[in-house]
Amino acid sequence: MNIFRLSGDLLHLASIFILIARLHQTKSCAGISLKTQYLYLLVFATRYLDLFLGFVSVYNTLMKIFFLASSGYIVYLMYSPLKASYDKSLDSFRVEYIIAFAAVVALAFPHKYSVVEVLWSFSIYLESLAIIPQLFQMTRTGEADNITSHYVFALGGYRALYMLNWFYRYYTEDNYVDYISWIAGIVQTALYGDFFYIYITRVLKGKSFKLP
Amino acid sequence: MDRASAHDEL
Repeated sequence: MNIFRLSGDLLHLASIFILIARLHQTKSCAGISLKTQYLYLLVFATRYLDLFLGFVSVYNTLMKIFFLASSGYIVYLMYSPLKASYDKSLDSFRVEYIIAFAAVVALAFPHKYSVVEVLWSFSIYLESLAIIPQLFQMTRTGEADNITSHYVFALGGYRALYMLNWFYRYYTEDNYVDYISWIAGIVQTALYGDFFYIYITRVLKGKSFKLP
Repeated sequence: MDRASAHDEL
């Protein structure tokens, strides 16, 4: 564990709390992509199968359980109590392409050919692309409320911190490298590029998230 | 260390 990874994990945790608070406060899921939330649930379900296979640390186990439970809860909220506020026509990105792409890359380049390893690779590639429906919806409508942009910023920030973590691990842990995590992580962070720019130039200056 | 089984990150 290092400070970058811990900060990244905590920011990831914060992003989920921000989203749940937003859903509870506004009693609406307008502006939030259900498809992105479904993808995160699928990401955690396929990656954290290893909860049953091995033990890393209490921290690791508790975080995994939290991510699984919270993503299930968010999907439940959007699917059931808040369903009336969900506008399907705005959430129109075809996620089939993302899932198929992640599956093909996972099958082509896993660390090892076993069910758990291929699913792990799938979850890493899927996570790197899972934000696309959310960003797509924000681009389509051209705006987002502030708390939604804080949510997306926290998610992007978590990934940026993980990249610093990998640099740190490379130098401190005998050239540690996990190329799948690295490639997917770089792609994932890059996807947030435009968003970060608008967030910093507008939202942090007290304006709303609006595309020019 | 077997990199493939070292998934210690979240």
